[in-house]
Amino acid sequence: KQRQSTLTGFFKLA
Amino acid sequence: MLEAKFEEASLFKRIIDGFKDCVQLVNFQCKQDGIIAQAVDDSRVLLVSLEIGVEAFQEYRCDHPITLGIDLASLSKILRCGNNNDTLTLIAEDTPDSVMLLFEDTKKDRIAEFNLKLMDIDADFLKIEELVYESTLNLPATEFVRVVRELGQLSDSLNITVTKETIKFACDGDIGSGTIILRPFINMENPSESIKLEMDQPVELTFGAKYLADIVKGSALSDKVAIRLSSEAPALFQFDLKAGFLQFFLAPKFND
Repeated sequence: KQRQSTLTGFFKLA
Repeated sequence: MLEAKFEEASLFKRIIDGFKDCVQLVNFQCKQDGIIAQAVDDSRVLLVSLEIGVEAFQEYRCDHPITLGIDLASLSKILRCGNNNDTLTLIAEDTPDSVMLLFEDTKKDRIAEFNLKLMDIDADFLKIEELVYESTLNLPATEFVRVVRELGQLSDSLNITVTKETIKFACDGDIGSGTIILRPFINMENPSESIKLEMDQPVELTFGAKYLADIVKGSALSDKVAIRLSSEAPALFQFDLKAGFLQFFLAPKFND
């Protein structure tokens, strides 16, 4: 089963 | 005051068409050295970063930094007006409520003027650090579009594996599975048809097919795409303009 990661954590998203 | 004139409206149309389907509200930051924009999609999986350098314009003037908060759906409506080979000038005051789009045909017989109301968009601008990538691919944009379209029919995930001599795209879905293998080669007569691969480390990553389907729309801007990959990090898909670029940063899927 795969989980979609987000950019949060890689980039400082507001 | 901003006055930014594209020799052909089609360039700005293609830029906007390249990312309007994945983000809607975007701050365009206009400065002396050109226009930049950045936006993250609602799911925070995809980040779009645009840079249009001064050289992309026939004429460009921006005395003070100006932010244009634009709803791309509204902008697209206006961009559908005017012909592709009209010149298009963006005009805005220093603290604007609206931006004017001025289409002029080459004979200056038809002049069309539209005002687009601006929005106050609350979004921070990210300083994107230069990430270290383990592999960089350069593909003809048409090849990238084809791979994403063909494999995207079978599954909602697309796996990319890069080894020393091959780039493998694979998917495995309910109706079946598919694999497309590309090998690097150089086309001397038509360099943009070449496939290049620089690999420091083999990489294997999986991405959501629906995001890739959005990213391939950037292919209207360039006949080549650069894909930079690192394990467990967002990938970078870049389409170069004559002056500037459209970049997509896409977070991968991970095995649980």
